[in-house]
Amino acid sequence: MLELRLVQGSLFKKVLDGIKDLVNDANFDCSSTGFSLQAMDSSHVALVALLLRSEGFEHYRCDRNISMGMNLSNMAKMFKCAGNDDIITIKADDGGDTVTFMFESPTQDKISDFEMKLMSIDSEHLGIPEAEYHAIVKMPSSEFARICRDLSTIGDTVVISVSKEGVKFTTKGDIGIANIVCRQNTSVDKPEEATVIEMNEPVSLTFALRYMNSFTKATPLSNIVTISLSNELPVVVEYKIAEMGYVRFYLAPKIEE
Amino acid sequence: LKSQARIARYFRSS
Repeated sequence: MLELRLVQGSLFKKVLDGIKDLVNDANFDCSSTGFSLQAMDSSHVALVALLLRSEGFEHYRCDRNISMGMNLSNMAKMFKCAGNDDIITIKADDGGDTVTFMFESPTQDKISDFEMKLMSIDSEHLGIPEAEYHAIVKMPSSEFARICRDLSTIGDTVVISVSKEGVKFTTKGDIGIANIVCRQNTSVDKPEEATVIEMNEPVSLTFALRYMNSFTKATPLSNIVTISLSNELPVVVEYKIAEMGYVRFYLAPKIEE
Repeated sequence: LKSQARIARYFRSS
């Protein structure tokens, strides 16, 4: 038996909207630790890892570890029927082939339940090793989204370079070249407006902008995005989910063969 | 010219 109740139901909606463009079908894993997911995009270039810790739920019951295969666009269709202020409960029986989503309005005067068929998904679980990153950039998530969107009108790839100068985003296209440099800026009124750059070693990596733009669909989850870079490692683009966990996107770089 | 690496190059099946 699985029963998860989240008063701030809009979080589920935001999580789904953040990952559904990248991944079609995924196994949601439920254990005493929390509700999690790991999935790759269809071309196996990017990976998404979600964790919603059990402590973040108002009610969390998971009698035994359970993995539920779901189609994310079907799930998103059902979650679209939930109001932004609704309380969302996810229920499933052990060994069952359906999952139930229950939406309660804050005043309890409207209660809906949606039953969705589960699917069997043969997905590969990858071990993500702990790594020391050469550079970690924290910046406003809206600023990062703006940069990715702007650069993708000019080129297909972005070179992200971190040096003493700051973090530089470069693209090239048929019409020309674009460079955007963000310098460390901690003297702002609000911490969520700061750009903070930790650099152990200079780093420069090339990525497909198409994926970066897809990651920025998770922007409503957090005011801040953390970009961790190491030469010859996938970049990690992380959106923290307040008091609950995170959505992390890993993207393999473009490399010289 | 650069080619797109895949995730499996870095992360192994667990």
